[in-house]
Amino acid sequence: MARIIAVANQKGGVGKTTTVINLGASLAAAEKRVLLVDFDPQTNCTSGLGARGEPGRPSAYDVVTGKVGAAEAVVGTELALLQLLPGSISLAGAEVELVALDRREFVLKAALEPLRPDYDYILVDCPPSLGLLTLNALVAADEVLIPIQGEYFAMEGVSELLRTLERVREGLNPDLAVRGVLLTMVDERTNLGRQVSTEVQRFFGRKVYRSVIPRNVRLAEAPSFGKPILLYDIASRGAQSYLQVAQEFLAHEQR
Amino acid sequence: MARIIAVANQKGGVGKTTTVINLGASLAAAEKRVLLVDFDPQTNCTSGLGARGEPGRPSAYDVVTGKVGAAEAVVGTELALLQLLPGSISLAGAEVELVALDRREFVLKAALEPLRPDYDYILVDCPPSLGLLTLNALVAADEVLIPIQGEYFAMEGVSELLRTLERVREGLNPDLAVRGVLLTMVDERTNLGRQVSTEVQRFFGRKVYRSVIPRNVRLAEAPSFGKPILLYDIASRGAQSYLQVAQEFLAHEQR
Ligand SMILES: Nc1ncnc2c1ncn2[C@@H]1O[C@H](COP(=O)(O)OP(=O)(O)OP(=O)(O)O)[C@@H](O)[C@H]1O
Ligand SMILES: Nc1ncnc2c1ncn2[C@@H]1O[C@H](COP(=O)(O)OP(=O)(O)OP(=O)(O)O)[C@@H](O)[C@H]1O
Ligand SMILES: [Mg+2]
Ligand SMILES: [Mg+2]
Repeated sequence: MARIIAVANQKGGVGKTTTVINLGASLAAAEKRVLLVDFDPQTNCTSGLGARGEPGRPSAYDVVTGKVGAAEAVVGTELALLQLLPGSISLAGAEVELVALDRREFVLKAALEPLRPDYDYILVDCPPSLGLLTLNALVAADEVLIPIQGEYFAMEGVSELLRTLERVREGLNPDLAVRGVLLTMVDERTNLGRQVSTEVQRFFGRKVYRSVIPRNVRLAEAPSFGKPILLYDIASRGAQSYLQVAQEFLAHEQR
Repeated sequence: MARIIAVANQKGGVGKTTTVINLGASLAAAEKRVLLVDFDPQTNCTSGLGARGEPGRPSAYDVVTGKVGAAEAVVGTELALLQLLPGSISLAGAEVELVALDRREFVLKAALEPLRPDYDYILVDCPPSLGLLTLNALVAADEVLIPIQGEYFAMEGVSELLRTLERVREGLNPDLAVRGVLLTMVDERTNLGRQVSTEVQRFFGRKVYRSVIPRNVRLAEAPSFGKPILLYDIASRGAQSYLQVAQEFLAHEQR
C-alpha cells in the first residue's frame, strides 16, 4: 500500500517541483513503484518530465471534477517504475469550483485511495499557496515533506505552514505527520546558507534530512530536456544529492 | 500623480518581493516619492523592510475590507521617501471574502486612487498565483513589471500570465500595459542563464530591461536585517544592479 506524501510549502520557488521529480525518480531507481501527482496549475512537474499535458488527454483536473478515474489519467515516464498523473492549467479553476462542494477538502483523497495498492509511494506536487488545492493534498496525504530554501525569506512562511498542518490535523486528517524537512539550493560557502541550516535544525530537529540539496545549475537545466536529473546528468552534484536523500527517505521506513 | 505598477508573476520565487523592495528603495534614493503595497499574505515585503506588521496596526487587509482608509495604514521606512502599506496573513482570507462582492476586482483600485497625488510611484507586490489578489493588483495598476528568473521553469508560466493580462484588458482595465520585463538571479556564466536571456529577449523585445539582476547572496541576506540592499551593502553587485534598473525604469518616462 502506497504512502502518500504531499510536498508542500507556500513560499514560492523553494524546490517543491524539483524535489517531487527528482526524489520520485531516485525512488524509482531504487526499485520502488512511484506515482507523481501534479496538483499545481503551473504544471511544472508535468512539463519537467516532458509530458506537456496533451489536449484531450485527461489530467488531475478531470479526476477531481469526476470526469475520469485517476487510473485512467496516469501516464508513463522514461523510468519504468515512475508514473505521472499530469496537471492542468484548469486546476486553477477547480479552486473555485470545489468550494461549493460539501466535502471539498476530501476530493483528492477519494480519487487517490483506489491507487494505493499499485504504488509504494505517491508524491503530490503542491502550488505555492495554502488554498484548496494544497489543502486537498494535505488531507489526502499520510505525511508531508517540506522543502526549505537555504535563504532568509524561506523560513518566514514556515510557522504559517505548521499552523495550517495543525488545523488540518484537528478536523480533516488527524494522523498527518511531517515526514521530513529538506534543505534545498543550499550554498554552504555563504554565511546565509549556514545560518538558515542552523535555524532549520533548531526548529525541526531530527526531522531535517542530513543530506542537503546544493545549488546546482544542472538541476535547473534538466527540466528543459524533460528529464529527471539522474537521466540528464547522473554524475552531477544535483543528481547525487537527490539519490542520497532517497536513501535517507527510505531508511525512515525502517525506523 | 502616481503611476501604479503591479510587480507580478505567478511563478514562485522569481524575485517579485526583492524587486519591489529594492527598485522601490532605488527610486526613493533618486528623490521619487514611493509607496510599496504588500499584497501577498506571506508578507515578505513587510518583513523584508523590518516592519513586521504589529498586531493592532492596520494593514492592507483592513483597507480592502473597508475598515480603514489606505492613508491610515501607511507606515514609514528607513528611507524618508519610501513608505509602505503593510501586508497581513489575513489577506489569504480576503480572497474568499471578496469573491461575493459585486466589484470584487476593483477593491484595491478604489483604495489606492485617493493616494495617487501623494506619490510618484506605487509598487504592488503580488503573491505567486493569479487569484483575486493578483487580479486586484492588475486592475489597480497602470502598468505591470514582470520579473523572470534566468531559468527554464521561469519561462513556463509567462504565456499564462500574458493571457491573464489580455483578459484583464478586455473587461476590467483596458489600458494595462507591460512596463518592462526584468531578468533576475541571472548567472551569465551558465548556458542556461544565456539561453533564457535570449528566449526572453525574443519573446518581449524592447520591453526587456538591458540591466539584469545577477544572483548575489547579499540580496538574500538583506531582508533578514530588515533593510533594502542599498542600506545593507551599497557596494554589492545586487545594490548596483537595482540602482541601474531604477535609472532605466525612470528613462522610460521620457520615451
Ligand atoms: N538545487 C537547485 N539548484 C539550482 N536550481 C534549482 C535547484 N532546485 C530548483 N532549482 C530551480 O529553481 C527554480 C525553482 O524551483 P522549483 O520550480 O522546483 O520550485 P517550486 O517550489 O516548485 O516553485 P513554485 O512555488 O513556483 O511551485 C526552478 O527554476 C528550478 O529549476
Ligand atoms: N538576485 C538575487 N540573488 C540571490 N538571491 C535572490 C535574488 N533575488 C531574490 N533572491 C532570493 O531568492 C528568494 C526568492 O526571492 P523573492 O522572495 O523576492 O521572490 P518572490 O517572487 O517574491 O517569491 P514568492 O513567489 O514566494 O512571492 C528569496 O530568498 C530572495 O532573498
Ligand atoms: Mg512548483
Ligand atoms: Mg514575494
